[in-house]
Order: sequence, then C-alpha cells, then structure tokens
Amino acid sequence: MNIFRISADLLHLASFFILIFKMKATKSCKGISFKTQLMYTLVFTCRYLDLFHVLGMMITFNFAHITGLTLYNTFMKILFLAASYYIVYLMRTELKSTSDDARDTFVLWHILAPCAVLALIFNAQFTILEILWTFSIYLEAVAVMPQLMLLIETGEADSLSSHYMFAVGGYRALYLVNWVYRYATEPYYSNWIAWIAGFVQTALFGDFFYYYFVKIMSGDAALKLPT
Amino acid sequence: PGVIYTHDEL
Repeated sequence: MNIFRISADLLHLASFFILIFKMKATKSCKGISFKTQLMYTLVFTCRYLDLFHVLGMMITFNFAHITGLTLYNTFMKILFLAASYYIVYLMRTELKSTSDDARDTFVLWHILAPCAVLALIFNAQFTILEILWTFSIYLEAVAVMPQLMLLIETGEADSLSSHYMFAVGGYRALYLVNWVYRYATEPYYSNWIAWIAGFVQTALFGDFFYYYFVKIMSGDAALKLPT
Repeated sequence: PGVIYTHDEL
C-alpha cells in the first residue's frame, strides 16, 4: 500500500460522500446521471464478488489468508457497494422528481455490449469470476460517459457536482501513479487490463479536468462549458 | 512466479 493508492481510495470514498451530501443538502439530484450511477452499482457488484470468498473464509474460521490488506479491502468494498446502491436508491425514490432523466439520453447498451465482448476476449483467465472482474474494469472506464453527456447537454454543473466528478476522475488518475510506482517497486507486478482501462478512464476526464481547473482558478461556483 | 495477477486493489 503506497501513498498514491491510499489517496486514490480516500478520494474515491470522498466522491460518494460529496454526492450523497449534495443530494441530501439540496434535496435534488439535478445534473447527476442516473445511468452513470447505475453503471457504478453494476461495476462494484461484478468486481467485488470475491467478498463471498472472504465471507466464506471468515465463517469457516480460516483466517490464515486474511491479512490487514484483506480487511482494508473488504471494509472499503462494502462501503463502496453500500454507497453506490444508496445513491441509486435515493435517485429512484425520494429524489426521483428532481432527476434529469429527460436529458440523460445515453444508450447504455453502447457501452455494456462492447465491454461484455471485450471481457470475454481479453481476460487473464476464462472463469466466471475473472470475466466479471474484467467486465467491471472495462465498464468502469466508460461508465462516466452518460454523466459527461449530461454535463455537455446541460452546459454547466453546480459546485458540488463538479467536485464530485473531480473526485471520481482524480481517483483513477492517482491509481495510474500507483501502478507506475508498484511496477517500479514490486518485481512481478503487472496488470495490463487495469492499466489500459485506467488510462482510458482518466483520459475521458481530460476535458472535464481542464474546465474544472479553469473554474477553480476563476473562483466561480458553477462550472460552465463553452457554448 | 508465473502470471502475477493482482486483485488486491479496489
């Protein structure tokens, strides 16, 4: 565990809290893409199926392979799952009337189908768990596309929404640094599937980061895109 | 070490 990895995880965790705080404080989820949030629940669900493995080890008192890192990962995985499901739940219950569904027009099959095909072809091992893990990595890389499309459609984002997007994009950028660090310091560390997907994911945020920093520098509350 | 494949990240 290096400083980049832990910062990335905390930034990711912060993104959930920023979004939940925004929704609770303003009683609105305006400007937030439900489709992106739904994709994140799918991403975490497919990726963290190994939680059952950890659960299995715990209820059989098989603690030999449970390390501090396992406990940290397990704790964070449960938090990420709970937070993403809670966000989707809020957007479909008490905040449904404020949801930007009419402008959230991205067709999810356009990312789901290619990710599924890629996961079936390019994976480390042709097993169900491994394919679902790979699918989640590919899907996470592009899951922000409905959100970006909504942002372009709207032309601007309020302060908390843009902080949220910065946290989501920034976390993967920090993971890139973490991978470089691990590649340099750990003799056999290699995970090209995550590296390529992580690079694509970070690159998708490129424009957004630019406008975010322009906004921060100019001290505006809202992030405005050029028309 | 053969294929070193890490699922130790989030």
